[in-house]
Amino acid sequence: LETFKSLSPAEFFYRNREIAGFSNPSRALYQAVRELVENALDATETHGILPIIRVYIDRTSNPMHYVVSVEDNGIGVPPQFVPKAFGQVLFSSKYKLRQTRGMFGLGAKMAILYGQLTTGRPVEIITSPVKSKRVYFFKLMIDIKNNRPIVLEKASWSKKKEWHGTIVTIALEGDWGRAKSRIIEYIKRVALVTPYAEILFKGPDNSYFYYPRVTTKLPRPPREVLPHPYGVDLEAFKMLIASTQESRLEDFLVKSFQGVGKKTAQDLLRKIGLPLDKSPKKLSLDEIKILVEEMKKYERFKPPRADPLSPIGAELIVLGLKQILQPEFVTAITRKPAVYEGHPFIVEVGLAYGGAIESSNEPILYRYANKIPLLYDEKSDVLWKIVNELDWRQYNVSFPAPLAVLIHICSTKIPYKGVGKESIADVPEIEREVRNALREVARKLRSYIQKKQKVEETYRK
Amino acid sequence: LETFKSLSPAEFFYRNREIAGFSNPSRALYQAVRELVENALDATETHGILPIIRVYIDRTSNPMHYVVSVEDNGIGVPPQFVPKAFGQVLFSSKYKLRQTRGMFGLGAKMAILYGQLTTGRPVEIITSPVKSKRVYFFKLMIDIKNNRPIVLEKASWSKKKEWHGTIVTIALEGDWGRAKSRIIEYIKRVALVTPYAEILFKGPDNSYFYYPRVTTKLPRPPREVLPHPYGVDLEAFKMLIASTQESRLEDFLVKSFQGVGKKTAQDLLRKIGLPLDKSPKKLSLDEIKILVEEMKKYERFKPPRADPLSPIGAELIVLGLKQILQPEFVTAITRKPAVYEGHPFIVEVGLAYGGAIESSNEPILYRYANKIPLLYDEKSDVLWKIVNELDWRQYNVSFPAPLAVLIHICSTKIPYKGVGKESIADVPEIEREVRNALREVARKLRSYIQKKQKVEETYRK
Ligand SMILES: Nc1ncnc2c1ncn2[C@@H]1O[C@H](COP(=O)(O)OP(=O)(O)OP(=O)(O)O)[C@@H](O)[C@H]1O
Ligand SMILES: Nc1ncnc2c1ncn2[C@@H]1O[C@H](COP(=O)(O)OP(=O)(O)OP(=O)(O)O)[C@@H](O)[C@H]1O
Ligand SMILES: [Mg+2]
Ligand SMILES: [Mg+2]
Repeated sequence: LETFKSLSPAEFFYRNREIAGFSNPSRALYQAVRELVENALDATETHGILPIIRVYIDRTSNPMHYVVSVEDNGIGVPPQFVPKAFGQVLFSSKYKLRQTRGMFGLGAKMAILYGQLTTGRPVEIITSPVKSKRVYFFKLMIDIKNNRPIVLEKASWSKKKEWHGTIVTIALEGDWGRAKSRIIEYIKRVALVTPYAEILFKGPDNSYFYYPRVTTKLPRPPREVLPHPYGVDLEAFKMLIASTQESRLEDFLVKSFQGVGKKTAQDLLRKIGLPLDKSPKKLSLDEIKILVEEMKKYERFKPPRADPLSPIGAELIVLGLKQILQPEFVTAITRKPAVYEGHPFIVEVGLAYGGAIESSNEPILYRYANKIPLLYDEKSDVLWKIVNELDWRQYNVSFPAPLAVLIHICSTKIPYKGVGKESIADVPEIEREVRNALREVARKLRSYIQKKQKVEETYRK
Repeated sequence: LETFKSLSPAEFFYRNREIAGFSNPSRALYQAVRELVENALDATETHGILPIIRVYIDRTSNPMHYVVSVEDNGIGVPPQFVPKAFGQVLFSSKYKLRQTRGMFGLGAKMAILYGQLTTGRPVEIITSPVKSKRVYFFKLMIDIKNNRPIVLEKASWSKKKEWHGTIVTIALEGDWGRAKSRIIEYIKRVALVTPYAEILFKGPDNSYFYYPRVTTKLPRPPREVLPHPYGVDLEAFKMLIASTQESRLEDFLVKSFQGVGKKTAQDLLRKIGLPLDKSPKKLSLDEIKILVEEMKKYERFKPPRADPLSPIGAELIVLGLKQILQPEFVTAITRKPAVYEGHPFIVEVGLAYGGAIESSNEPILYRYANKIPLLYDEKSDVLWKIVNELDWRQYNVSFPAPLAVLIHICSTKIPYKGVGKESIADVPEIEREVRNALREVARKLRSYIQKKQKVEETYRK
């Protein structure tokens, strides 16, 4: 006879932690570092603060245990939210339609959970919000069965100097020997696309990596937006109806979506034969289905706006590729925004060729999503599939060749394959847009190669 | 100013459904079929019932919508649990230490959720438990915000004939054109390792695939076990203490773990200096840490037992490989059980060479986990890494070569990389065991190739 039960989200992710990237001590150390660094960048850049980030990994008396500490000068965490922000799984300030690195409400908690189950030690949080006059200290553990924080200690004191930000310190089992090269590569690739950030990294072997700020020009911070009508599904639509204050269907459409003006709403509703002033909450399920179906095919919505998103920029991609690769040829483009399932997204592709790049049997691929470098699971990423399915000979490239490709996707939601954020799922609209962007830069490479060949031929004659 | 909120597990997986394999209509159709088929096999084989499984995919008036219906002769679902089993995310009868295909409490709900958000239609469940005199009918939807079922309709009637089992019918958006070959391959690979099951599949294009039962010999059903002491972490240990009825530490160890006899428990406790009769609930956190640390290094626990697990068996693997590949040479082994993080696991490897197998640049890999065929994300699977990192020339195989490898891992917990169950994470103990198993069968292949070469040389002379 079968016995049934439910699990709290904390117990679910504790039992299945390899799903969040915590599959072994080496991978866990990497994942803990990146979850904290990504939180630090979200707390600074997203809020118009030039990031200063310190990452310290120290040894402990136990050769398998390390202490990871990440400090930032960000907006801090309001003290009343600290316990849940760090002690309750699926609790977040990023459950919005805004481009941030974080999106699951899980990252910090997974690192803390892993520390707790391997060392038994609590996490220490020190934080001070921007406008606050006090600094707050917390020692926390997670009550896994019930998915809630256990506050072991808390304290606060008045600020002695002008400081705002957060320091998160976790003791956990790790494997620096195996994780070192990946962690260092991750930090380097973060610095490549955030030249306005100052990053200091110290490893447990006392190796230091320092990336100074090379520009004080911060990209415009991403903004929260309304969903775009393309691909909005039935359930999302029902949730918008449930939370709307609008009593007229026409106003509901204009206020709930981006890209829907008054005229467009009227045209769409007349097309389906729904009254402009009907109350959205009075729509029957069949009327909702017809409306959603029609919105999917409707051709006159304005395309999504680019300005709420925060791309790296073609200029910075070229600069970054030049710096790390010293290529003979480099080009980059930032595409206009497209949409998938109501989410606007921008694809950026950079391509570097020749020079100091070593020849290899396939292109070297640098993947980024919302400015996060993706280092694992390359071969199950849709981006790798696209780069390797391209017929490069059509662009005068025959392997082995010295070719590197950088692809960045930014969006209000990145369709990751897993909560460990390592590879991107096969979403048709994204696939199509990346393929077109790649062909665009590949054509530029081809012109360069052809010109160069012409010059060499003329020279030989 | 940041605003914080929490999500229910249903809303979390609704918003991030690509993480569960529902990333596009083609993939969703595949995933829905497999989630239901895996539930059907768990409901039969795990309970000593020879499986009879029917999978029907029908078209609807909407060219993008299909109806998927899976019927089994399994143990059924008790009516009081049907709403939660199919309407509450993270609700399951498989949250145990037992080898089953299901493990997350998510699969059926994801398929139902996807159907709901793409077609707006409820799932229909018909079920009758083995001992019941009645058949039960439910029409359900999922309240996503609150993670609970909405029962739209229910009914029951007395059984007219001897039937037990379950029929799950879901209407969802799909893409049969793109999904067809994968779905058919999946069904075929299921049949390969379940020759005691009768499986009928009907596609929306009225294509039929019928796999009759070829043996009535059911493998012994898997049994629930206690955790093995190796690699049990601090949190798991604390949960065992919280739920134990034992008042003496020695009895607690013997009763809570497999492989720990009375003498072993006494020896271990004396080694650390803990009293045999101390109450486990009175252990301090430091004492727990010392005990867990010591258990990890202790060498005298009995190894895990094989009989609670349910391998395919070397004989069946050889039979299956012969049937589908018609090779010249085939061998298979089932290894003794090993342990990772308290979970016993068994590795089985089959190897087929030559004959009708086409030559290719890398081995053809058939991956199975708890008898589930894994078709996607091959290149991010630890199994693919191991097969391709092996130096096959040491075994007289040089590519291109006609070589196929089948690897099956069965365990009380498969460390999947994602909740979509498509690839296996890098767990050191499993990696080591698979590598050794692969070398074992590769050596047999080498002897065969060497013998064959000798014969050919003698023949030429
Ligand atoms: N360094 C930090 N500064 C400010 N706020 C932070 C910081 N770290 C975490 N937070 C807050 O805690 C919340 C939870 O962080 P957590 O990493 O668990 O989830 P997330 O970042 O929202 O999503 P993800 O799981 O994708 O990382 C964040 O949403 C943010 O509000
Ligand atoms: N065909 C079936 N026959 C009997 N019980 C079933 C059937 N399908 C589902 N169930 C019951 O419903 C529960 C929930 O199924 P669901 O697929 O959502 O999760 P799971 O199988 O436990 O785990 P997973 O997410 O890994 O599939 C199962 O644990 C099982 O008890
Ligand atoms: Mg985060
Ligand atoms: Mg299931």
